[in-house]
Amino acid sequence: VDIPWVVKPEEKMKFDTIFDSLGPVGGMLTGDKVKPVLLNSKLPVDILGRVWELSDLNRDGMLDKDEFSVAMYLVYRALEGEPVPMSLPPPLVPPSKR
Amino acid sequence: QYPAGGSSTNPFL
Repeated sequence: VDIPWVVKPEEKMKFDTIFDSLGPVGGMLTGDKVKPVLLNSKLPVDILGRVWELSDLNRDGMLDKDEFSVAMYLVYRALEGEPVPMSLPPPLVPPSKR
Repeated sequence: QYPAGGSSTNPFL
């Protein structure tokens, strides 16, 4: 499936910078490192819980760089007033995980 | 820490 990822290269660079600043271990960020960042958005916790569900694609309780970009993308869109989807639309699935 | 039956991988539940 050759759909372009909705996370644009310049956004991905910004999200990667945030990811690296949070001190990933083995290329992964644990939930307790990501949680305060998402809480900073001031979005309701149930929305953030859904953002996590959608972005932790392999359900391992940690986010890698691509999963973190999905989470940040959803948070930024939610802050712009767009609803967080109930399931991840294909263009939001990172190309590395299709 | 997590509610029974909740996802133990989701830090927001």
